[in-house]
Amino acid sequence: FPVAPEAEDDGKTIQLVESYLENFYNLQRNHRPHLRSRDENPVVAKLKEMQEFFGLQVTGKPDPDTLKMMKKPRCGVPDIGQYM
Amino acid sequence: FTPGNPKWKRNNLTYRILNYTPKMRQADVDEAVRKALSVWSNVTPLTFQKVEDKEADIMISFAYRDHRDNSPFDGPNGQLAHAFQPGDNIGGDVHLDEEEAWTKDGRGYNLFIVLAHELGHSLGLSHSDDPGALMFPNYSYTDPNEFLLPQDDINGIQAIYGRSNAAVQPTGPTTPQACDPNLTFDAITTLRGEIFFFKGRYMLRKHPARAETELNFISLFWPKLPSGIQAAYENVERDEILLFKEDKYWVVRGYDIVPGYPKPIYRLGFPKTVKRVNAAYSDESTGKTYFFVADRYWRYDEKKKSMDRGYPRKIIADFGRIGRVDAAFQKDGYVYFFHERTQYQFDPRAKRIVGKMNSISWFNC
Repeated sequence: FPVAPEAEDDGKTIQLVESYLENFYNLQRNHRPHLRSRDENPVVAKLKEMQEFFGLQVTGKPDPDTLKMMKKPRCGVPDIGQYM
Repeated sequence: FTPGNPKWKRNNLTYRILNYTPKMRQADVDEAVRKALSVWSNVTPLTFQKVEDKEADIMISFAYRDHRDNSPFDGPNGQLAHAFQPGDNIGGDVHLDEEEAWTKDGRGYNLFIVLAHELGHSLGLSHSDDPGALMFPNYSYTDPNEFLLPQDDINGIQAIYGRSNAAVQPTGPTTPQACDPNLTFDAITTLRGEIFFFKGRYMLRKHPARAETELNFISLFWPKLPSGIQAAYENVERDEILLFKEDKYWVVRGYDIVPGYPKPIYRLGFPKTVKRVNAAYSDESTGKTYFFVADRYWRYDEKKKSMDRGYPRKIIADFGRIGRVDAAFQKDGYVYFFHERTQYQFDPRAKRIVGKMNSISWFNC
């Protein structure tokens, strides 16, 4: 899991990032990448999508600015897709 | 827009408040709902009628954790509420997390602001990436009495339901863009090595060590301050900034407004003929603060806490052709005067203008 060197390296960060991306950016819960898959790691791809939406630097990593944004109180409707 | 462009087939919609939070008076909840609905009815042909004891298009309720809609709430903070796009049954419904500290002011989470946002979803809007938009996903407080629906949200909802039937079409504030060449400022001050540029209800914050500029609502730092700050300066010695609007001024230390403020500007020694201050800056090395009003300026002695004698004087007499001053600040020995889209760099030692730039030169555009 790509972790920015300055980010906290504990389970809480990973859990925050994954639940945020599952709740609001349609990250599939079984998002384990296939070992031989050429595709970008789905978490990295979703992180970039979230960073782009919020006007953050698109690093694909949970850098401090991205984590700070994820901790802000917000609406429960996803930022992409439908809400039915 | 929500994918599939869901919308109500009728303009005359109904709503019902299913339950109330014990944290607010019922009348205040009713008022918050009514006001939130009017945010959208004011700019579209939509109307909302309150119903009791029967199914409504928009059912509003406070819910706790798992409330059987596949989207459980997460306790205090985090997710505050959610709403469903137009449609039958749960379509259009608004659910508010009962565990949030709902209020009608700047404490906790303002119910009106959150409801207005969720009702945008109930009407078919999705989230906007404009940080100043009501439909931006993150919560941000705005004084409900000062609330104006931003243009980004007006554009969105009118693209779905059409324009308002009002003779005069409503318009809303736009979000300042740091690299907009037409950007002008209401006030500017330094603060602990950073520079804060005030514009409407926003402030652009520039840290010398960071390339990008941060945009925030003034209310994020100081919820009790009004928008539209007109002048500001930093008293470095006291680690305070002073902010001016109309005939009042506030003293702020860190996140706190010093008790007893706002006070009338006349306490500083202005005559009653002065109704507002356009700009101000303070010279840390001399302890003198300069206030600019129309084509004149006053000089205030921070130690004596009184205006110096012999003022006001004409700006042009001592600062040259800088015109009216919208905003000013001092940094590294130079004073920067902002007038519309132009910025003048003034050298107080040489007593002359030594540079002329665009107003946005600080933002690395």
